[in-house]
Amino acid sequence: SPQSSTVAPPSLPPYFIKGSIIQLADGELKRVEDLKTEDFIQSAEISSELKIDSSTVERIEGSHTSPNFAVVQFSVGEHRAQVSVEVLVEYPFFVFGQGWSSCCPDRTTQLLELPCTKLSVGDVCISLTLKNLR
Amino acid sequence: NVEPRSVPVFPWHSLVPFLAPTQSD
Repeated sequence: SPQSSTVAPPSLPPYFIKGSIIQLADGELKRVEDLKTEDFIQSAEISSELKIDSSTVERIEGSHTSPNFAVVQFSVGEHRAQVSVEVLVEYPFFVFGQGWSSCCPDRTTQLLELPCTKLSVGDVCISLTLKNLR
Repeated sequence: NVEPRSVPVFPWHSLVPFLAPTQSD
């Protein structure tokens, strides 16, 4: 099966810090900690290029590179393509119906003040792919 | 008069990982 690998930037992006202002596709502004599953779904519906895909966490393991990193393996979309992502352990993913989750929620809360739960195998995360333009 | 500092606004899609699976058509 096809497998691709992505490495996240070594530092956390500023928009995950509690209080960051996020603009939805319809122009509405929300704080990052207030985002709901529907906000992502509705924004993707408006978008002409992006669509939401379900990415199920299949495996989480420590990185060989550094103890600060984890490798998360996802099964993406209806074709269940395998994608591995190497991220900082505090990097938050948005889980459908649940909210922000990371491999180390204590660190996420400590560094970003972002309320966060533990990312676990079986969680279904929101991810993006390109819409098929025909 | 002191103008309020502009607060950065981030687009919603920057918060979502872009996981594009390899597709075979």
